[in-house]
Amino acid sequence: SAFEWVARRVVQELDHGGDLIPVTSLQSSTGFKPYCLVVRKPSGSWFWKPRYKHISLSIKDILEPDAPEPVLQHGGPFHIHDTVDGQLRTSVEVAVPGQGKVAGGASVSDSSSTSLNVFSLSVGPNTWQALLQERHLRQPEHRILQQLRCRGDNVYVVTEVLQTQKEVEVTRTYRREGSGLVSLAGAMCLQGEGEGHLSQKKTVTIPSGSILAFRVALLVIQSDLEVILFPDKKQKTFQPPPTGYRPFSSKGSWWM
Amino acid sequence: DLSMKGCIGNFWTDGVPVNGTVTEDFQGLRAEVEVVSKELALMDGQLCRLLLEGLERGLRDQLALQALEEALEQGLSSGPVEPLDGPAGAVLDCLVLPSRMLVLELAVPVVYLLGALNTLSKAQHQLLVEAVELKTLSRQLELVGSLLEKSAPWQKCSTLSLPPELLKSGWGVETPAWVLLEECGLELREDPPHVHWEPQAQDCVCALYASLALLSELSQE
Repeated sequence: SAFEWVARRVVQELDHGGDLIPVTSLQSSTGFKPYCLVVRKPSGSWFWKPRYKHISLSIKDILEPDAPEPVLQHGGPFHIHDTVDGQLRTSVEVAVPGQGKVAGGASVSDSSSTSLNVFSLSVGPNTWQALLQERHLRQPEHRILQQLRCRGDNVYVVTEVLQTQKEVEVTRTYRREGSGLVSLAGAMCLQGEGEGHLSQKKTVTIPSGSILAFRVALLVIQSDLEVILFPDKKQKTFQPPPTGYRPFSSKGSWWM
Repeated sequence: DLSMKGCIGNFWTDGVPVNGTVTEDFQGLRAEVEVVSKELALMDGQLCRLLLEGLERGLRDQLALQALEEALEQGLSSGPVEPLDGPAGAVLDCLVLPSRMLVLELAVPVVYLLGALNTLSKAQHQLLVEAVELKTLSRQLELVGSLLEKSAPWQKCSTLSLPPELLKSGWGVETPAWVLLEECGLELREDPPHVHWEPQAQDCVCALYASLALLSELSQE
């Protein structure tokens, strides 16, 4: 989709090779706000990654509600400018105010020019420490957490997001004789397109404040709550059941 | 390892976990898909038809598809499954015993297929339904397989030309093959037919290949 394309492009420019996760649909974008809880759907394949799914719960829903709301740190805005020359995209530039360009583009074309402003919102490491010292797990445990505990699913909390600063209209334009082109048209941007070559257009409007990408930390829920910013593969949200307990069909056993 | 990967791995080499030997290339993907495909091939013809009909209806309703995947995953980890309405219910009913326990031999391959389908977009779902109806799955499968084979190593960008013999059903912005690949995030060119491979498209193209292969297996007469 056009939205997913934009999200991927932004992640590629701002966090290439990092652990920011692009949001795949505009519809689910609001579910990935800071402090929201998400689960990672297991993948049945070695060839496609597990997907994150929001569960309509925030960390505030599982903690005792008697502390002031912690603030978020703002970063950016980052200005992403994408230039298209009518055949293939030729350059992408990312500029951070006060720091100049952080990634350079090469050529400039007058056929199509695109622009997008995003900023980051993140929970500082000290905020986590303070939050977890002052607030404790709500009892009884939330029903959704109970279900996830039964399934042994890991639960993650969103710690950072990239959001659009202004509404942006994204148009994917296809030329009969050429490659697919993407252009963004926001309040601050110019858009120029050739005439007479277009055969198909798809447009989506991304509202301001839409989340394009997010970063997560693992929650470990025992007697208290821990937020693990850099989890290792062995760490789990819920303690495994005692030895000897076997849920219906440990799946591997059937195959064996 | 109770994940699906563990299941497939164990089954793949007759009980020997395969985790150490998976290669992240087209041969590895094809081998993984063949394991699941063989399981589907053992199913009764009428059951295959019922499953395919249910999945076709599910592909028109993304929420149903997700609900079905959710229910099957829950059933695989914690026992009896609750009945579902609509297309999800129709597929689920093919996979449970009267006690509402899942028949694992049936449920595991279907969960794998649903995982692949749920990685794809709504537009791709619609095109898969059309491909089932028009019996063009194998043609699309051949094209996507060829692309995955040629684009190795997947971690690097590359530009690939597409062989004309795989484009007999047409190649252009409105053709199904174009849209199926374009929705994966690949940049395409019409004349001459080219695909610009992006490493980020790997997950989606692999899921598309698996979906085409397994729907094709279910469609076998």
